[in-house]
Amino acid sequence: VIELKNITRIYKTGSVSVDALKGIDLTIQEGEFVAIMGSSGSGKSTLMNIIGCLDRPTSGNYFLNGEDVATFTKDKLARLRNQTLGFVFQAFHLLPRTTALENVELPLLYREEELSWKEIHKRAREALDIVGLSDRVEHTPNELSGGQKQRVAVARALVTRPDVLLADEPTGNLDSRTSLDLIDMLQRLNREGLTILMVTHEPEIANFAERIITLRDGLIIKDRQSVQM
Amino acid sequence: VIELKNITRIYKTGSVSVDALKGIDLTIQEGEFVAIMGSSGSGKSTLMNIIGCLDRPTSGNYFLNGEDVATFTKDKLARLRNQTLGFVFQAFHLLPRTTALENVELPLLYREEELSWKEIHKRAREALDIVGLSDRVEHTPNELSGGQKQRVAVARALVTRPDVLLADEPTGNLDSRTSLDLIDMLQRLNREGLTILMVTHEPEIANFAERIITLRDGLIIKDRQSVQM
Ligand SMILES: Nc1ncnc2c1ncn2[C@@H]1O[C@H](COP(=O)(O)OP(=O)(O)OP(=O)(O)O)[C@@H](O)[C@H]1O
Ligand SMILES: Nc1ncnc2c1ncn2[C@@H]1O[C@H](COP(=O)(O)OP(=O)(O)OP(=O)(O)O)[C@@H](O)[C@H]1O
Ligand SMILES: [Mg+2]
Ligand SMILES: [Mg+2]
Repeated sequence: VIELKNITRIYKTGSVSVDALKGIDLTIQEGEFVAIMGSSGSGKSTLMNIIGCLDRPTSGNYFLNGEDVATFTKDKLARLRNQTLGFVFQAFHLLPRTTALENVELPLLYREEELSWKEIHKRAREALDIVGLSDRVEHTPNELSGGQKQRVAVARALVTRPDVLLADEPTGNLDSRTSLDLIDMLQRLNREGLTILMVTHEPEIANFAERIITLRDGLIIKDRQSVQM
Repeated sequence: VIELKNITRIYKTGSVSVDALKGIDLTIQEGEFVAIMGSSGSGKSTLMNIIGCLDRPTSGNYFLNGEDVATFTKDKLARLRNQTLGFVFQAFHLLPRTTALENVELPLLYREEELSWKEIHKRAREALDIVGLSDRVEHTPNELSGGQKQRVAVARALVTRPDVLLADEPTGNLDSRTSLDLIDMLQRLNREGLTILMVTHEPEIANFAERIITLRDGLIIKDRQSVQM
């Protein structure tokens, strides 16, 4: 479903340029559960942003369900990001003066099929419920702990029932118990058909995936089946 | 050096109130290296904010070097936060349009002793060097990876050579290798006299401390010597 061919991404900062991705070839099949690991600065978020259509590569091709993403119109890209892909950002990016419930409802307001308010509230509450936050729905982000904000970001990414979930460090701010509950929930959704790409720096979390890809300095240096727990 | 007596903190959100800390008694001696663990929402950041004089308790007393913090003037609190305490926030809080170097220099500009620009640049560069970011000093936060932003936050907290470092999840966004380098560096600073309180959810990181305190629902439920690695 996702196919990257020789993807590069160079950032230019004034006179300096950073080679964040140096030639990525990657194929992800529908229904896979892939973990992406690698040291800080190795290019993981850059790769996720390109796959999530939030950024364009400097060179190379990205085929999503067989179509070249470079040919997509702005409208098509927006619809894709809203309906096909779910994104959990490393920095969450929640709307500040908005409650957890409203933050999670937001993606549903952009759907082309008109959902009733009753259905929107119901789905958002369910999403917050599965990440253990049913008692925090009225809190705004600055009234939430770091790990609670992170879980709101996960709920928001799942509420539109996407085909592909792109999660950048979804357990970085969570204790072991809460992390395991979350990854357990993701594994269940994967068995029900959700394709998952998850950046993580924790090996125990990565082992819940079926395949582990390791980046170093903008290149894939390892791509293997994980030792399933 | 730090003494908390029956500290409580209640957040009031509209009609709902959250009992974030329910009676914390805690004594930290000079030179200790303490890890604080506990599930998401258990009160760790709230506790750190009170110890760091960024927030006031609802009731109870906080003695810093024998003096009751409730009696301090605004000026004294500001000076304390700038010179005695170093704080690494769970969400980093870097200035957005400012380079890594400038972000790290900032606390030095507020010092009462006038430092020369030469000395300020030198100290900021050293701080960024010990967290492995000497090649990213000119980048602004949106030109840095998640783990690089986290390390800038650590460098900024250390540049004033504080007596006490309060670090809220300092390795949450770092891969294992970079995390171990960082905690190794903190252990070295601790041996040189720095008192450290570090929130972490990773047991391997917590074991680098000498003492591990565990919070649950706003109370300390465990306080023991760690199994030193
Ligand atoms: N301003 C606020 N208003 C209301 N409730 C708040 C506020 N800030 C925090 N809380 C609540 O207080 C509790 C403790 O929050 P705190 O940030 O201390 O948790 P934490 O242990 O640091 O969690 P995490 O590991 O997720 O970072 C949480 O349940 C949170 O929802
Ligand atoms: N806008 C930008 N301009 C210049 N350089 C950038 C920019 N964004 C990222 N970089 C650099 O590109 C490299 C890759 O960044 P990326 O965010 O993909 O790393 P990462 O693997 O996600 O790291 P982490 O684990 O720390 O989150 C880093 O070295 C970073 O400094
Ligand atoms: Mg990243
Ligand atoms: Mg916290």
